[in-house]
Amino acid sequence: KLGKSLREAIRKLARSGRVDEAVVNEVVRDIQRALLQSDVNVKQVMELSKRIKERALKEEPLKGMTAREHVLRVIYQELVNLIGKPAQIELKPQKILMVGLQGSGKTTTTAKLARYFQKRGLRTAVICADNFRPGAYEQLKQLAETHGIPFYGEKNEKNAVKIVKNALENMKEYEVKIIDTAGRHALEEELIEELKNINKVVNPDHKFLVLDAAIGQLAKEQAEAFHKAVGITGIIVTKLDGTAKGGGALSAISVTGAPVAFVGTGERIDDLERFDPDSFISRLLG
Amino acid sequence: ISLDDSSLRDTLWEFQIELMECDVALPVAERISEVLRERLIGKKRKIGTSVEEIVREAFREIVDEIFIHSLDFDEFIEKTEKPILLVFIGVNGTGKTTTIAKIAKRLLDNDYTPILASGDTFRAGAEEQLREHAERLGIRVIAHRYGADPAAVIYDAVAHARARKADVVLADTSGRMHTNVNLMDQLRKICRVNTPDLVIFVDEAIAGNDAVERAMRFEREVGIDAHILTKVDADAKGGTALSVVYETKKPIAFFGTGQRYEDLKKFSKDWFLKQFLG
Ligand SMILES: Nc1nc2c(ncn2[C@@H]2O[C@H](COP(=O)(O)OP(=O)(O)OP(=O)(O)O)[C@@H](O)[C@H]2O)c(=O)[nH]1
Ligand SMILES: Nc1nc2c(ncn2[C@@H]2O[C@H](COP(=O)(O)OP(=O)(O)OP(=O)(O)O)[C@@H](O)[C@H]2O)c(=O)[nH]1
Ligand SMILES: [Mg+2]
Ligand SMILES: [Mg+2]
Repeated sequence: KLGKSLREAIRKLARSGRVDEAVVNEVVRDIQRALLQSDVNVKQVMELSKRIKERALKEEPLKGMTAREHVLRVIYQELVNLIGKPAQIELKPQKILMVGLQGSGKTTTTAKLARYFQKRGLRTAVICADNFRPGAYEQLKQLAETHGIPFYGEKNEKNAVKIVKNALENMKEYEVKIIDTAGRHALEEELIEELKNINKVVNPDHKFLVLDAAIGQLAKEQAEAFHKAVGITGIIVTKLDGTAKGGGALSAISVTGAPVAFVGTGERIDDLERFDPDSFISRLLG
Repeated sequence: ISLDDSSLRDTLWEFQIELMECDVALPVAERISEVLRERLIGKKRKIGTSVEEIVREAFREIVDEIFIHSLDFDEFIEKTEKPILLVFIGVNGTGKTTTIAKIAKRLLDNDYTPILASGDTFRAGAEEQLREHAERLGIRVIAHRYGADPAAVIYDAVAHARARKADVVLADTSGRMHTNVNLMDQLRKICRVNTPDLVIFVDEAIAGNDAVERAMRFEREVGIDAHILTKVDADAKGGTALSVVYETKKPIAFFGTGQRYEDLKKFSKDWFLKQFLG
């Protein structure tokens, strides 16, 4: 389950036989390059490298462990600590608010998530609170209709907060209600304000940050803005069917304290998987 | 004072970190750092100028060289035989459809007649999204039914443009991952059947290292003539633009700087330098 650069790095260690500083430096440098290319936050990579190096050199390998196993274990542990456990998905009545940057995959994921709950026996509805993007109402409505998911939206309402108020009134019979919002970023003050108002009216049980796996160094500041605005309780990393590694998710996890709940692996309704830290790490280490 | 390896090493490492924090892809940042070292080692430094200043100045020259590839979009439209076909491609959600609408507006403002080809026959709401833009701008859309062959829709749009003496066909395509063989085949067919005047690769300025991977894959597998980088207004640091042009050697036609029709900025080296290197 190890990525190629990690295997290469560990091979160098294996040849040396003992935990020698020069070789550890080389291994850490390989890991560093892999993480940077996977879009992990630069400062975070540097801090992680420092910790891995210190632990690799100062800690005693466990009884019976070779030098290479020891360093491998340290790297793996440090990454697991950063990434944390996958989110617990409770199969019970709840309101979920979907937020994130423009084009990150919120609308598509809203439909996928609704299907996920529906398949597990919960009466689920989706709500379109995006009254800004051309065709947003039609997009979610079509996805919902194609897959037999109840839908609420108001095509010409100028006030998104009003839409969600009416939605909650009209969709009371549904156990799980998932609210799709318009894309927005940290510098769009009015849109962030609108999101806070939507959040107040809905009072959701979950606020999921939908993050594109390809996002670069901006992941940290964007995740911070969404967390400050509504308090993120879960992260969904989309488009992992491409070649992006999703390193930005590590920034999102560390600034929100929220776990990753799902990953998006395609455009179809079933292309939603529960987050698996091990496969995520191995992909990260390329 | 002559610049030696030890005085350069720390500064170049710090500078490389700065580049990566601005979304310059790792291999590009490393290469830039190497080139800086090659050019600066042994160079004379005046008393009073810091090593940092010298590195920044040398970097400005490198940026100049990287952005040597240019495309004057307005001139291209003026000089090319009509109807012109522009095909917009890229991975999912990068801003293709919105960018098409912005360019249509720009063409209208310059007294050209654009028509839109609804080449995304797959995604929910794709046609409605394009139609809404067309309605707002007062321009025509050519679309077939859901699931139709995009190559045929675009072909139809060009025939239509020819008959109606329209100037430019802006062809939208569905977002697709370069890892999807069938969709990349479909894209090749679109280009083979329709021989576009420009194939424009639309990606986000907020994408990280993967921006280089996907630009290179699309360039290798389909061929691209120019880049458009969107979502610059999301506080993008600009490294993506540098990385992508460094690798593909294709010009950036525009930056997308917001969601309104006017949020389309023609590429200029000075604007880039001011925007991203302050
Ligand atoms: N390949 C792939 N495409 C995805 C995935 N998730 C979403 N998409 C696609 O990404 C594009 C953008 O998805 P949307 O759901 O419209 O994104 P959004 O966040 O709602 O966009 P805005 O509402 O404009 O902010 C669409 O083409 C989706 O089909 C994924 O996991 N893999
Ligand atoms: N902030 C900002 N948002 C943008 C920009 N360009 C596009 N967007 C937004 O990004 C989202 C996706 O734009 P689309 O035009 O649907 O992207 P697309 O590439 O056609 O998406 P698919 O067809 O699903 O692959 C929308 O919410 C747009 O308004 C930009 O320059 N800045
Ligand atoms: Mg949406
Ligand atoms: Mg589109």
